[in-house]
Amino acid sequence: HRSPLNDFQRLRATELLAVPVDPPPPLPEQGTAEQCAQRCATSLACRAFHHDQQSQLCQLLPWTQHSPHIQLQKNIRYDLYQKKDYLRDCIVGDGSSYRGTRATTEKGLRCQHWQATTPHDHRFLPSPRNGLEENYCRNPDRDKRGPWCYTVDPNVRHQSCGIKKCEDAVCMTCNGEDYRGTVDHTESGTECQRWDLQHPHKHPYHPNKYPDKGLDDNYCRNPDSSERPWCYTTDPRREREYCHIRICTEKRPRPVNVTNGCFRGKGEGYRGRVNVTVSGIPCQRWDSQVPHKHHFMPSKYPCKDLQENYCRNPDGSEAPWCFTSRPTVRIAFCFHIRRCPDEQDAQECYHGHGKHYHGHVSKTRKGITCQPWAAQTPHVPHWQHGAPHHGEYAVTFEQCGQRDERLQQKGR
Amino acid sequence: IVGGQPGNSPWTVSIRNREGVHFCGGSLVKEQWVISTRQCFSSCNADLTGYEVQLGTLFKDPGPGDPDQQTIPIVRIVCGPSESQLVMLKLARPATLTRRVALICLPPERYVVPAGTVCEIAGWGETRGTADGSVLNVAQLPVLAHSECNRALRGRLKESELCTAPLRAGVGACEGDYGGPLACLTADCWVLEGVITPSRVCARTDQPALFIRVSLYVDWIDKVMKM
Repeated sequence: HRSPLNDFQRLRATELLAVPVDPPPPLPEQGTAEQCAQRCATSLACRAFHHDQQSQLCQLLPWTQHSPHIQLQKNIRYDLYQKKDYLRDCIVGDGSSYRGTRATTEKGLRCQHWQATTPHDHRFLPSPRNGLEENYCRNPDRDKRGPWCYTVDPNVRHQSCGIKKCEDAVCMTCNGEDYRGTVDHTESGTECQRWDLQHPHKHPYHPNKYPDKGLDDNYCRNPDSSERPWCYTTDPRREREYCHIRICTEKRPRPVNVTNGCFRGKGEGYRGRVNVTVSGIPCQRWDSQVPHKHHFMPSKYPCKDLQENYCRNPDGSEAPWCFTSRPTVRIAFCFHIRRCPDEQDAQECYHGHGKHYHGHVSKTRKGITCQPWAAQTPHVPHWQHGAPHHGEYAVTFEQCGQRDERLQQKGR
Repeated sequence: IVGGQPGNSPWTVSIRNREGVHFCGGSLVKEQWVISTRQCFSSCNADLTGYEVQLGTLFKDPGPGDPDQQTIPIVRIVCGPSESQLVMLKLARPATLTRRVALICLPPERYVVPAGTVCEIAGWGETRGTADGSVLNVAQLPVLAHSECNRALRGRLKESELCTAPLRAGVGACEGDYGGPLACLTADCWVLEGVITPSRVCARTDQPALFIRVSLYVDWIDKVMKM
């Protein structure tokens, strides 16, 4: 159930532009993204491929965005898939598969080219399989300290490069909703399923549907405000599992817009004390599992302020909400909390509907320049300034407001 | 809707989030435009990818085979003048008008609904046990004169608000109905005179209910649909 795409990092609507080389890259071939990934994965020379969804053509490439004289370019025709090992700046396991471009040791010494035998002679000769290219850090002998290199310093033969493990390279704050690291295995070591695939596990978290959740490739993420990042696994017997990600000590959680008397946006920063639903039902305490069981334990969500039974928004819902104390009603939104007024530009303001506004703002809220009132282009004003409103309305409607009253009586 | 009964309101739409959960109501004023309330949306630039409107069915969560159901993605939100608390939602494609999907009329600009007019609210929100919460419910409410309502609210009523009188039986909108229509029959057509906005308590029996007065914003609504 492992997809060959699991070895690749996908960049949508992107292509790799290369200066003409000799020999030119292989011609495009027919195939789905997974078939191309299979071919590229088994080819030592292939490091990436373009996939044209429309024509189902793919072109295998011997380079990545980190190769010399290569650049990325937007192109809606292609998706670019690059082997993760060539892109990741962290290591999995002992880093034997690391193919990044780090070329200095942990003490800052520059690495000696693998091709060279001075100042340090050695027996590790470059080959397409062992990836000993340029003077990049590598781990040809599976040293448990991870990738290393011979150094250009005659007094220091070789040294570890100190490349971090992926689970340590990017830490997480709070519950890891904003984690965007590249760990793609669960805490039990099972490989994650890609978010853009529906096998072996069907799931609702399509990357297109959740553009703000970072559901890239098969990396651990937390789209549903679980306790910590997780993923669907490639093991058909185990749907999903948490991942092991280091909790940040150095990085503070992203500050939320804390409000009390009102809520802003989705109310994730609401810290007020409203604790009754709009239909008058008291909220259930967050630290209680009665009458509704749930996983939002205050201790597991330190950043969400799940105090008492106050309306809160720990999972990015539309508005603050709470479990209700009525067994028949599990959850209720707290839309009755006043919404904070939108931040007005300090620029200018108006009263009421702005009938008496005579300021100088001349751009719309989305930055479109206003048309001079005296102009007739591009828009012909369709009303006369200050036209008197008619007292009586000759009310006429067409094609609206009609319904089949018989349906009113008849239930379905 | 508290104190209502199942009914047919073919312009009332269900607005659903990425999980497919109904969270607010709206009204179909053009094949590709729905009016709702700002209170339901996180911002005027919200990315509504994955959000949809559901029309043509009486059921809050219809089965897969519901014959008249239409589900259309929302592609854009346009906020009204900040006082209005209105938003317009542009749909990815026009809704197909059927016997269960119809447009509601917009009122003439600044039209004042005569006091006592019996109007109708509709929604899939909380019923507080007064009706079947799995289907669309409607309820009738009489419009209260602006002056009388202003007195009842001790002068706090805004020009942009419309009131209905409290009923002893406790009838009114509740959570999940917000953004839905207050429709009034005018010249034999149903006209969107109000948009349901959140109140601190549902279906009060001691205070008028407030709605956004649509006739004040008809000019803006027309402009948005034209532009």
